[in-house]
Amino acid sequence: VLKVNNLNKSYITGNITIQALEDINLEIRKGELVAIVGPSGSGKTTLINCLGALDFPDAGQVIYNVNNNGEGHDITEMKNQEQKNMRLKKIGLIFQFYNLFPVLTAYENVELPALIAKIKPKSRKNKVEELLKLVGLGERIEHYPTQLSGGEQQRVTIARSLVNDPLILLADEPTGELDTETTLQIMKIFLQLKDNGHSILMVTHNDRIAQAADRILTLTDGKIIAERKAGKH
Amino acid sequence: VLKVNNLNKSYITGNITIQALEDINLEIRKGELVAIVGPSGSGKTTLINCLGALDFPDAGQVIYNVNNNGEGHDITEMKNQEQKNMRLKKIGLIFQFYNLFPVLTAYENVELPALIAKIKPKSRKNKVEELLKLVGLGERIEHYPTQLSGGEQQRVTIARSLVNDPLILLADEPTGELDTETTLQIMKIFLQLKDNGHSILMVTHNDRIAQAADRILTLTDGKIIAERKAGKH
Ligand SMILES: Nc1ncnc2c1ncn2[C@@H]1O[C@H](COP(=O)(O)OP(=O)(O)OP(=O)(O)O)[C@@H](O)[C@H]1O
Ligand SMILES: Nc1ncnc2c1ncn2[C@@H]1O[C@H](COP(=O)(O)OP(=O)(O)OP(=O)(O)O)[C@@H](O)[C@H]1O
Ligand SMILES: [Mg+2]
Ligand SMILES: [Mg+2]
Repeated sequence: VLKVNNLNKSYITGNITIQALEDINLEIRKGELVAIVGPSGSGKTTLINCLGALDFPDAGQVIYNVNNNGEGHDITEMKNQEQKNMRLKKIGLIFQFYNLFPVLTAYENVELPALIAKIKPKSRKNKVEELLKLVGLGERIEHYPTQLSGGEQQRVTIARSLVNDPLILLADEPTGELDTETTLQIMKIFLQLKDNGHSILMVTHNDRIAQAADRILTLTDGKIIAERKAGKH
Repeated sequence: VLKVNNLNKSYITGNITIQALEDINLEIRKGELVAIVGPSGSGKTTLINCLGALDFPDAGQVIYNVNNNGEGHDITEMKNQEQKNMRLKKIGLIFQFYNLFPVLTAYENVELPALIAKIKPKSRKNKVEELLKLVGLGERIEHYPTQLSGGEQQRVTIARSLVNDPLILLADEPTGELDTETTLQIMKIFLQLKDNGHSILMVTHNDRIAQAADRILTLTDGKIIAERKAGKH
């Protein structure tokens, strides 16, 4: 589903160069849940941004839909419109911050990607309501983000990332604002997606969540320094 | 240091009324570290906002500096300028989101409350540099928030909340973006503050952090439903 080759990314601020990612190689298979862990500043958000074509690596390839011959669509080679199309229909995104439009209600925020993808009104409505109910926010659909708690905003974001049934979900700290119980509810949703053949790449600081993944990649100072199979859940 | 009597707060959205806080009573003593835990949407942020005079309760009192006769300064009765003064010099604040000014560097963000409090330039510089070093960001002082990772932004926020040596720190999820190791470093800082006679009221989803507190208050549906003494650390 996703293959990353020799990804490198640095930021230059004044005369300081920060090597945010160095020689990253990884692959995600269909139906796999992979956790990325690592200290603050280790490059996790930078990695997610490069994989979602929101930031551009200095070098390397990010290939989606890899077939048996090792060929697929390298997102770093796509035009802007093609990348947007990938993000709209194939990749679900959950950012670490600033996910929701403050001027749209919870319902409208979740609906927006489906609207852009030209999903018919009736199917859109059913999907949006089903997802908001799934994350426990059926009673809050008319609220604006400023009228929602931190965890409620995060749950609206999770619902929105799933509205177009993406083949892979890239999630940066999807449960960072949630209490233990709500986190477990969200993990159930993710495991269900996985059983339905979707893939998930998830950054997390929560060791318990990382344990629910099939594999855990540890990032430190921009490099993957370890990979281990997690215990069964 | 802080006494809260019968605090009530509701939000009215259209024709829905949400009782975010109901009959909250609590007190914090000098040198005490109190954790507030509870599910998403239970009222934790609303409580912190009322205690910091950033939101106004429908009823109840929020009294600081309570003396032996039970008298002190009720922040709900203060004029705007007095409240601002309290927040500048007596109360340190860490919000769940949007803490930093994007147009100021890490250094300038931490310095701002000291600048407003008219601290002399030399003492300001020493304090700001000392605090940024304490949170592990000595190398990032010229960076803007958009050039910092989520956890780095959170650490700048923690440094800023301490710059005017507040008698009480109100922190809403201060380590929500941090990995385990960085979280432990921050908790060491908080325990040090506590030993120096400062008080801390901290919202957290992290049970391990809650265990480091002197007391844990559990909030559910706007009410404090439990209070327990935490284990020793
Ligand atoms: N401005 C607002 N208008 C309407 N309702 C609000 C507003 N702010 C908060 N609420 C509601 O009040 C309740 C408490 O919100 P609060 O932000 O205090 O929860 P919280 O405990 O901090 O949750 P979380 O752990 O998710 O951050 C929630 O149900 C929320 O939807
Ligand atoms: N736009 C930018 N300009 C300059 N440096 C940046 C920029 N964005 C990130 N960095 C730096 O790159 C490094 C990696 O940042 P990144 O946001 O990927 O870390 P992270 O692993 O997500 O951290 P956290 O767990 O704190 O969210 C950090 O040292 C950060 O300061
Ligand atoms: Mg990050
Ligand atoms: Mg909150």
